[in-house]
Amino acid sequence: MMQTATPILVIHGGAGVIKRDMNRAKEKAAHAALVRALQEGHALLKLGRPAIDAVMAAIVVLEDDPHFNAGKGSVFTHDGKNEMDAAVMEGDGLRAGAVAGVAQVKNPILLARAVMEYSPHVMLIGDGAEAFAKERGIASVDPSYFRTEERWQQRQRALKEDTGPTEHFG
Amino acid sequence: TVGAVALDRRGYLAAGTSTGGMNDKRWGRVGDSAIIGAGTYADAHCAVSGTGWGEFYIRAMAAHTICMKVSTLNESLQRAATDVINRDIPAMGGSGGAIALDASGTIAMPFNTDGMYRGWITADGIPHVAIYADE
Repeated sequence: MMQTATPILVIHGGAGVIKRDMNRAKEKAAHAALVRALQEGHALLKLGRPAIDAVMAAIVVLEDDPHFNAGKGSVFTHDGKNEMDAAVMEGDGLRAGAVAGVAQVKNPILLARAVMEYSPHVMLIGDGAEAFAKERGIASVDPSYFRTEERWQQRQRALKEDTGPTEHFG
Repeated sequence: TVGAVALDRRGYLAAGTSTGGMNDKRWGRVGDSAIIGAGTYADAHCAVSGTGWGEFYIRAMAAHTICMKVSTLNESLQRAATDVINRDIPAMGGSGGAIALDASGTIAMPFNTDGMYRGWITADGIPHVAIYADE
């Protein structure tokens, strides 16, 4: 396909119960992160870079921001850990990569791309995914990096309510 | 959950999704985000990233179904995305949203929750962000 399309980037930071009386500072911070993600991704598209690069750039911004349930700011498991999943796919060629249950990879989306580009597989999970991240030089962090007090308190409330895991979704 | 879909100058699409999953999850649960075709999918005509109750997105193969409707059934992106996210998934008992983009630059952002953090940027380079349903 050789054409000149108008570069477009669309992002989301999660859907669910978002209350209008949300703390204004929190709303402002989330808004700013979304704008930053759009700008960083779109800047790459304007340079003629492939769509996958823009997707990566935007998601990394959101993974690094504690206001979203991904990367830093991820919710906690029942056992008090952060376990993250990510996936990428390119429309041309249908290449795809995914990771699940990673706990030390700073930006799981970068690892998903590495799985797509440097492994013969589509999905790696858990320890195997972490080992592949080390092999590829993907940045890892101490699991405490992902913790935020707000997410911890959400988990504590869920434990108290004891309604079962299927009623708590991120 | 966070996600992005993009269309580049060559007319190629891509999609990505990243998540911390479900609060209080157990037993090594994996949701839709990492499942190609459920929470994330892209082909030559369409790209989708989902956010919501993952088990339902997996059962509906939500992202792939949206793209299949666009690519194979020639449905509009808006109709395909809305039907899957706001009709099929709620009919199963699920909820959530998605962002979708087609190769002609059409954007769809359906959701059936109180809100969805979302944003888009097109040719003018001006970032647009919305959170609540009526924005």
